[in-house]
Amino acid sequence: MGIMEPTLVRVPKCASTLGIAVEGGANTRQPLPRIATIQKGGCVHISGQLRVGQVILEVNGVSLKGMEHRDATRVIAEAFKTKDKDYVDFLITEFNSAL
Amino acid sequence: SPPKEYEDEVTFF
Repeated sequence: MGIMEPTLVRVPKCASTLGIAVEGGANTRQPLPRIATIQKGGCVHISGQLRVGQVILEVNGVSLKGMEHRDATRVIAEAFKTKDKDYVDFLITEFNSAL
Repeated sequence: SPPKEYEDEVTFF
Protein backbone atom coordinates (compact mmCIF):
# COMPACT_ATOMS: atom_id res chain seq x y z
CA MET A 1 0.00 0.00 0.00
CA GLY A 2 1.61 3.25 -1.10
CA ILE A 3 1.94 6.19 1.18
CA MET A 4 -1.09 8.36 0.58
CA GLU A 5 -0.23 11.87 -0.65
CA PRO A 6 -1.35 14.57 1.79
CA THR A 7 -4.45 16.32 0.50
CA LEU A 8 -5.19 20.05 0.64
CA VAL A 9 -8.80 20.72 1.67
CA ARG A 10 -10.26 24.25 1.54
CA VAL A 11 -13.11 24.65 4.03
CA PRO A 12 -15.25 27.76 3.43
CA LYS A 13 -16.18 29.70 6.59
CA CYS A 14 -19.90 29.21 6.05
CA ALA A 15 -21.01 28.69 9.68
CA SER A 16 -20.27 30.21 13.07
CA THR A 17 -18.03 27.28 14.07
CA LEU A 18 -15.64 24.89 12.30
CA GLY A 19 -17.47 22.07 14.13
CA ILE A 20 -14.55 19.74 14.81
CA ALA A 21 -12.75 18.43 17.87
CA VAL A 22 -9.01 17.84 17.58
CA GLU A 23 -6.84 15.62 19.77
CA GLY A 24 -3.08 15.06 19.93
CA GLY A 25 0.06 17.08 19.42
CA ALA A 26 3.80 16.83 20.14
CA ASN A 27 4.74 14.69 23.17
CA THR A 28 1.61 12.60 22.98
CA ARG A 29 0.82 9.22 21.44
CA GLN A 30 -0.82 11.15 18.61
CA PRO A 31 2.12 13.37 17.48
CA LEU A 32 0.09 15.35 14.97
CA PRO A 33 -3.40 16.71 15.69
CA ARG A 34 -6.09 14.32 14.53
CA ILE A 35 -9.77 15.02 13.86
CA ALA A 36 -11.64 13.35 16.77
CA THR A 37 -15.21 14.41 15.99
CA ILE A 38 -17.12 16.36 13.35
CA GLN A 39 -20.24 18.17 14.58
CA LYS A 40 -23.30 18.69 12.38
CA GLY A 41 -23.85 22.24 11.21
CA GLY A 42 -20.20 23.24 11.45
CA CYS A 43 -18.21 24.39 8.39
CA VAL A 44 -16.33 21.08 8.17
CA HIS A 45 -19.52 19.00 8.23
CA ILE A 46 -21.13 21.29 5.66
CA SER A 47 -18.07 21.11 3.35
CA GLY A 48 -18.13 17.32 3.70
CA GLN A 49 -14.47 16.99 2.71
CA LEU A 50 -12.89 15.93 5.99
CA ARG A 51 -13.23 12.68 7.95
CA VAL A 52 -12.84 11.73 11.58
CA GLY A 53 -9.39 10.17 12.01
CA GLN A 54 -7.62 12.32 9.44
CA VAL A 55 -4.40 13.94 10.63
CA ILE A 56 -3.85 17.69 10.14
CA LEU A 57 -0.33 18.41 8.87
CA GLU A 58 -0.73 22.11 8.06
CA VAL A 59 -3.30 24.88 8.47
CA ASN A 60 -3.16 27.79 5.98
CA GLY A 61 0.36 26.64 5.11
CA VAL A 62 1.55 26.63 8.72
CA SER A 63 3.05 23.25 9.67
CA LEU A 64 1.79 21.81 12.97
CA LYS A 65 4.72 19.33 13.14
CA GLY A 66 6.44 19.45 16.52
CA MET A 67 3.79 21.71 18.02
CA GLU A 68 2.22 20.75 21.31
CA HIS A 69 -1.59 20.47 21.42
CA ARG A 70 -2.07 23.98 22.83
CA ASP A 71 0.03 25.66 20.14
CA ALA A 72 -1.36 23.61 17.26
CA THR A 73 -4.94 24.34 18.31
CA ARG A 74 -4.12 28.05 18.59
CA VAL A 75 -3.03 28.00 14.91
CA ILE A 76 -6.35 26.39 13.95
CA ALA A 77 -8.41 28.84 16.04
CA GLU A 78 -6.60 31.86 14.61
CA ALA A 79 -7.00 30.56 11.04
CA PHE A 80 -10.73 30.38 11.63
CA LYS A 81 -10.93 33.79 13.34
CA THR A 82 -8.84 35.76 10.88
CA LYS A 83 -10.86 38.17 8.75
CA ASP A 84 -8.44 38.18 5.79
CA LYS A 85 -9.57 34.76 4.53
CA ASP A 86 -13.07 33.40 4.10
CA TYR A 87 -11.82 29.83 4.18
CA VAL A 88 -9.39 27.63 6.11
CA ASP A 89 -6.91 25.43 4.21
CA PHE A 90 -6.18 22.07 5.88
CA LEU A 91 -3.36 19.84 4.61
CA ILE A 92 -4.45 16.42 5.82
CA THR A 93 -3.35 12.83 5.50
CA GLU A 94 -5.21 9.61 6.09
CA PHE A 95 -2.35 7.97 7.96
CA ASN A 96 -1.39 8.55 11.56
CA SER A 97 1.79 9.98 10.09
CA ALA A 98 4.47 10.94 12.53
CA LEU A 99 6.53 12.57 9.78
CA SER B 1 2.92 19.93 37.67
CA PRO B 2 0.84 17.77 35.30
CA PRO B 3 2.70 15.05 33.38
CA LYS B 4 4.20 16.17 30.05
CA GLU B 5 1.98 13.69 28.18
CA TYR B 6 -1.23 15.42 27.06
CA GLU B 7 -2.83 12.14 26.01
CA ASP B 8 -6.46 12.93 25.89
CA GLU B 9 -6.48 16.69 25.51
CA VAL B 10 -9.24 17.54 23.05
CA THR B 11 -10.09 21.00 21.75
CA PHE B 12 -13.38 21.94 20.08
CA PHE B 13 -13.65 24.58 17.35
